[in-house]
Amino acid sequence: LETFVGHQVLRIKTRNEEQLKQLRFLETLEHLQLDFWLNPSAPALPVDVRIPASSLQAVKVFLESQAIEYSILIEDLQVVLDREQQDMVASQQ
Amino acid sequence: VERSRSTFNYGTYHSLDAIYQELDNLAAEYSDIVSKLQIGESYEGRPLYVLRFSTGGENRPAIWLDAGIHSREWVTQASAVWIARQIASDYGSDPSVTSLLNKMDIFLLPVSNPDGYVYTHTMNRMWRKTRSKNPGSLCVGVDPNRNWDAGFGGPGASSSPCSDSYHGPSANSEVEVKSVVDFIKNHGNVLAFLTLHSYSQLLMYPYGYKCTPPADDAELNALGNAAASAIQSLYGTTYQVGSICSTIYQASGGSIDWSYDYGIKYSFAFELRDTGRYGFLLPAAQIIPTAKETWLGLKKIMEHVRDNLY
Repeated sequence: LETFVGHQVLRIKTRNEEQLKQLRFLETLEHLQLDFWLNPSAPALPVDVRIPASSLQAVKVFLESQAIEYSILIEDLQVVLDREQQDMVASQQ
Repeated sequence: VERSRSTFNYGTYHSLDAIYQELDNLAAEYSDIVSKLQIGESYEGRPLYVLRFSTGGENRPAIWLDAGIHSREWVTQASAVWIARQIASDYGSDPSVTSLLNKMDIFLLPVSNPDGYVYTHTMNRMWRKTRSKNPGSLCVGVDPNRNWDAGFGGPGASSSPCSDSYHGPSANSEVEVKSVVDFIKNHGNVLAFLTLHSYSQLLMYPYGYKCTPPADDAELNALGNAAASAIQSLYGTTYQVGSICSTIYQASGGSIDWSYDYGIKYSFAFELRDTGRYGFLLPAAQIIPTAKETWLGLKKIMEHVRDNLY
């Protein structure tokens, strides 16, 4: 089972079309292995993206350099997954 | 041997086998109105099961409802099973469901992408696509909601097999999609096509492959807003209503665009909760609240279809 230790999910808020364009550019960078849960669509709508631990620093630096606002939606994805797994096991028992 | 009442826990997530077992339980427990049909097999050979809710009659007008086409959206499969029991148990006690089923059939596909669902349980919880092999690529799977014959291969779908929104080699290339298309075409009297996704609380109608409003824009918008109000009435969950293109972004090859262009006027896609902090990992404690509020929205649409046969 693939693990997601250190993966974070960021919620990104864009202010204008230019910032959206920057996020769409980020989407094209395959080596970052980003998983967009909510894709960049309109400035009013948030963008949620899962970022592997290895790409976190690069993405955050990029966002900060473009003055794009973000917050951490999920601090460590694996912690949430472990909790989900425990719930399932407990329920089966 | 008399079957005992199901002990299925609707407030937790389950494996595919457990869900399929519960479909059998429902068909046995409510055998007068519920039957299980197999409409095809997935790429890896798993059955695609549909529950048929019917009080009899030949080829009655019908409502189609599916869940879990994106496998990681677990709350949709879980909600679908809860909704299945709700439909069955409401018949004869809830006047709305009773009158609906006296006039129409409901077909419910609780796990549209069983290979993907099993893969999320066994290999990668974040898997979204099918599990079909892509010749010439190491990457596996097609986004089954970019694979329908509706602006196939257009904006908002990727031509890269490694992308999570890969549209596939051709429309209906995914057997999971083709099975639904064939079933609906063979039936010939499906009047509503409803599909459950998660997350972000949206209720959308066509189009996604283009940004022009559908011919029934006003009616669909009014009905969508009525359904959203019904959803909100239970726990205050707010939904945004609109066409796919105006609500999120252009996305081609989607199921409700195909169904609408095929002639199924009442085509809607739900994006269920999360209300903001869990994404696709909605805690199991929220399954039943999600299913309950969704059911209210679905019922609102189903009642409208029942009262506006075309």
